Amino acid sequence: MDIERKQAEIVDHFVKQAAVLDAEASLANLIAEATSHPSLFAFSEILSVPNLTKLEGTQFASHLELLRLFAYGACSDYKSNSDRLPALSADQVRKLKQLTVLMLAEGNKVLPYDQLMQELDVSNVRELEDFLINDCMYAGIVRGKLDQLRRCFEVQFAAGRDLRPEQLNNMIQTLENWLGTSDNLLHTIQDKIKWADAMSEENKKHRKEIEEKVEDAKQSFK
Amino acid sequence: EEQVLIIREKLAELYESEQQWSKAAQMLSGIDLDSGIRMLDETYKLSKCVQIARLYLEDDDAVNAEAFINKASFLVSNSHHEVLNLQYKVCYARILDLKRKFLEAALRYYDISQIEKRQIGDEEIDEEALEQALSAAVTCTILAAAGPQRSRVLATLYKDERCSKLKIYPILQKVYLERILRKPEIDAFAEELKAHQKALLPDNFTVLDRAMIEHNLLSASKLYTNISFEELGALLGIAPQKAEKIASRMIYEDRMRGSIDQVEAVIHFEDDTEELQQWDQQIVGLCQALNDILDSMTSKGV
Amino acid sequence: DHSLLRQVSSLLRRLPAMESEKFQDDFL
Repeated sequence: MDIERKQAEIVDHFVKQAAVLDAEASLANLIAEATSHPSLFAFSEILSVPNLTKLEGTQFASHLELLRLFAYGACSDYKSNSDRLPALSADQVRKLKQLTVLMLAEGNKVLPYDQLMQELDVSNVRELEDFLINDCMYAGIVRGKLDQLRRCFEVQFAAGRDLRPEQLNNMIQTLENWLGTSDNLLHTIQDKIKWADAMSEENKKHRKEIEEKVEDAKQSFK
Repeated sequence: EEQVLIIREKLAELYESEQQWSKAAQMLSGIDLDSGIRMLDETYKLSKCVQIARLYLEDDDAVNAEAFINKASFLVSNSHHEVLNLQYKVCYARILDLKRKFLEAALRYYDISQIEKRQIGDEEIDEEALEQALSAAVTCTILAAAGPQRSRVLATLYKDERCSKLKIYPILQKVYLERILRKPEIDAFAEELKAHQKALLPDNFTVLDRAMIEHNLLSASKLYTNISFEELGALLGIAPQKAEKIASRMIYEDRMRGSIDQVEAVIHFEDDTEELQQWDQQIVGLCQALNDILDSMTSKGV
Repeated sequence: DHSLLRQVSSLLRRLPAMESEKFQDDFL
């Protein structure tokens, strides 16, 4: 939520710019600016601006492709298509790595160092940890703990990335599962409460019977 | 005695005019304030003690200054002289600072920075002086030993709006958020420090070094479940054995929670809360996030 | 609404809340 709040204004700014810019070169520059911005991790709103379709089929089409990659892709996608895409600045490389970490965190709670080093093209643990600390955790896009013994990063929270349409079904399914599990749990709790009440009543009844019997026995003894 | 007193005061004035602070202080300290022959007024005694302490402090002589401030402590509680009381407070804070009792000094500087009156007796209190006191409070807090007590003072300072206007605010923010400080930031902070705040300690670290290493170690404990001595040393910029030693001292002094496995050469950091409590907190966080989403949806008319 | 979808996506990743070994032991 914090991330969304922080980037809402930035998204708004770029969307407004994208809507009014005329020249293709200016739109390409805007894309470069957006993909380099240190506090922006969401690009689907900008992608949705109809004006950007101007870039299709032009010499700047690769910039539009780059924007799509930043919205939905990762470092490995850039590597496999680098010949068709513009060269990245240092800021863009950092951003893409951050987005890659977010994407990996979508799939797993525990991210092995080896996997991270491979995906992020980092050669040593110190460099990886410095990146995760300074550019991910301190940037507020992930929260977690680094475990050197197990050589992994345990993610507690990760900001959401832009969604591809095909991801929606998974999300709905997960939410339905949550709903189902929560309902079942509530029913189970309800049943347990009823059972506890019933046992308590039976206990009281049994106690009363015993007390009456004791009283009767006392009377007959007298 | 009356005549000796007058002579001593005059000589002290002369020494002061020549900026020979310690000599002026020595001259005044020869006045017998506890004389059985003459009855000296309590305010006069207090003013002399404070004056002598201030003179010694001009030469950074905390030892002698403290002796006289301690004498003043007995007199200040009954004093209604606002100017003297303020001077006493400032002296006391500076002595604590010089003696490297940074947390106590910070609290006193902070107290001074919160003075509301702009005129006390004949003395005008300008905003710059209050800002200096606040800045001194922040500096001392950052230099204080990392741990729960310092965290509380940091929180107070961070939440004080006035601090956001200080030049030193960026580092205060990082220290409060328990973030690792890097060399350029530490060097920039070092430029604002006084000589005694950068003094060399017996273990060959400076006062600043030690404060920064301990802070970074505590920051690392928030980021790592465990870390090898070697990596910790690399992170802190010191030898692994020194990193282990500092960590063990902090754990022993209860300023950091953890354990050391010397066989594996690893430090295990422990959270203040148990695993199940952390789990609870995660679920609370999830519920809050869910609430935020529902609020967003409502505000957007979904 | 892209922003809402991203928030929901982030929310869904929050469970399971913890997966460390120590937590599994304590939870059991």
